[in-house]
Amino acid sequence: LPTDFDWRDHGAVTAVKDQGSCGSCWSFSTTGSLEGAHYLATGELVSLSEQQLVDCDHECDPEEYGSCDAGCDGGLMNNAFEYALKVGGVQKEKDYPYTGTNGVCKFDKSKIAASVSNFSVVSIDEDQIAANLVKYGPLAVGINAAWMQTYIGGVSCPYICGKHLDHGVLLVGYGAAGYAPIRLKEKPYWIIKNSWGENWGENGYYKICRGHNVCGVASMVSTVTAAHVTPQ
Amino acid sequence: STESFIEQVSDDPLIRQVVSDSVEAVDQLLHAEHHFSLFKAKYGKTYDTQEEHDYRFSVFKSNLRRAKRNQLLDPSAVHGVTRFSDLTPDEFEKSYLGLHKRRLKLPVDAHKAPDLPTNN
Repeated sequence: LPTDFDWRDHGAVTAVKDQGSCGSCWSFSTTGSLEGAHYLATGELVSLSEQQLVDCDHECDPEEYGSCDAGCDGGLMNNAFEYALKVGGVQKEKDYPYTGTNGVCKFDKSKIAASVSNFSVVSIDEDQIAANLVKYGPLAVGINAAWMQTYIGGVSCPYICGKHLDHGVLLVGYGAAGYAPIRLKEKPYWIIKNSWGENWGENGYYKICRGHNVCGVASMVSTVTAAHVTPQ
Repeated sequence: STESFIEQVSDDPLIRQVVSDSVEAVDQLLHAEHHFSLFKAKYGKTYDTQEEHDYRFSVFKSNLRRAKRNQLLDPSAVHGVTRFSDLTPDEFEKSYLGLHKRRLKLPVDAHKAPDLPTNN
């Protein structure tokens, strides 16, 4: 495994987006992972539509009544991958732009830009997460966002952080050691793309220390593999 | 435990300048008002009524204290005023998070990724 790795350096990550005041983080985590997988499968980096997932994906976990994707009221990346598998794929952002509110589904099957061929769940082992990241592209992860409301930069490594997950983000890379601006402390860290715009965190990104499932970051990790789609 | 932890961490042994509480309180208020003005300008924040403005300022002061506490408990990061500093933690969670919080269960098509070699 390389000591440092960042999919942004390999052209597999689109620009930072902004979910606005809508609980649709799960859809950004899903599209970010599929954008990376599609890039690895086709060499084409294309921004995919979160609004299609917000409006159209109401996939439920068949084993748990009531745990369905619900647009601005929350969802789960694995349910969203399941939805994308079933309907054939996801449209481009520009064909189905983001509004940040729950709307009527306007999915157009003829405009599918990327398709899911399968998705997997990675074990809590952080070396396995790094290996899957390098092999399959950016990963959809859940995290506890308690410390993110006041985060400005550096490597976050709170002494106390719950592991119940309440936010969906995208794991795009990792670093061997990060110096925090205030204190010179070396911390190996994950590089996380968030969906709160570029003027939050480090240009829209969050760094959290690696190795102890801090804030639950290693406990809900999914990889997705994209199918080759003949461009429409 | 968090509170007692903060007392330990923030009760530093250095001799502090002794000022009367009221002077310090005024100073802190001026400090908070200055930060709030910068915050409103930077993020283009406006509030419909004076009541709403005063309420948001009180939330902002509370978040300043939270950022200070977070800095103590998360020293390798930088914490401070962000675009969410006029939101209560509940408002922030409702509006900007959105992961269904429930027992981790997986849809029928999900399967466990095979272990990959991680050395060499």
